[in-house]
Amino acid sequence: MFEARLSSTLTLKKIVDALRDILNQSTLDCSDTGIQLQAMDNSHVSLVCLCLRSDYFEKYKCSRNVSLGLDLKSLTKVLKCANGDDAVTIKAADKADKIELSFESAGKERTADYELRLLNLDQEHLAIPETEYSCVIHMPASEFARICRDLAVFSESVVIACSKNCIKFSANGEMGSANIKLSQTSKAEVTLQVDEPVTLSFAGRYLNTFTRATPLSEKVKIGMAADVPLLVEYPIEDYGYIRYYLAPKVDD
Amino acid sequence: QSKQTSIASFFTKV
Repeated sequence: MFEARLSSTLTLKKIVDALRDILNQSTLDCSDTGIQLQAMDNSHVSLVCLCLRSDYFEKYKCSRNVSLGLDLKSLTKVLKCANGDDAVTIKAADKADKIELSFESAGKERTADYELRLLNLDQEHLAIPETEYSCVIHMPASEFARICRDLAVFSESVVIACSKNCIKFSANGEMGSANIKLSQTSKAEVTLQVDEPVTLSFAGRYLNTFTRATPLSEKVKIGMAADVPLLVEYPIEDYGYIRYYLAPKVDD
Repeated sequence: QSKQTSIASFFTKV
């Protein structure tokens, strides 16, 4: 039996919004420690990992590990039926073929129950090694979203170059070029920890998709090292995170 | 010209 309650449906909506442009369907792995999701996009260019610890939830019960295969479009449709400030309870029986979502209004005068059919999805798990990133950048999530959006106008590829003094985002296309540099700020809105300078090239379309997680977090962490995927991490308060990994582009 | 690599090539299957 699995049961998890959140006091606000809005956070669940934000989490699903951060996933649904990259994944159509995915499996939530629920255990007594919390909820995890790991999946590659259809093109196998990026990987997304969601981790929510059990103490993120107002109530959390998971007597046996369950895997819930979900169609994220359908889940979005159900979440649209709820107000952001409704409390939401997700329930699934052992070996269930559906989950139940119950929404309760803030004043408790309205409850609405929905059932969503589960999918049997082939699951492929990848082991993600602990990586020592040569460059770790923290910046406001809204700033990162703005940069990704602005650069997408110029080129499919975005070059990220991180050095001791600054991080530079560049795009170069037929229309022209764009270069955006950020230095570490005294207010620590932007911080750079650089052991070795790194320059890598990435598909801007994916970076833009990752920024769908912006409403979840004030800050974003970016990790870069030579010849490894880019890490873009959005913390979910102190209880978990969404991490996106993006394979670099290499010279042909 | 740059070529997109696959994320699966960086991580091992479990």
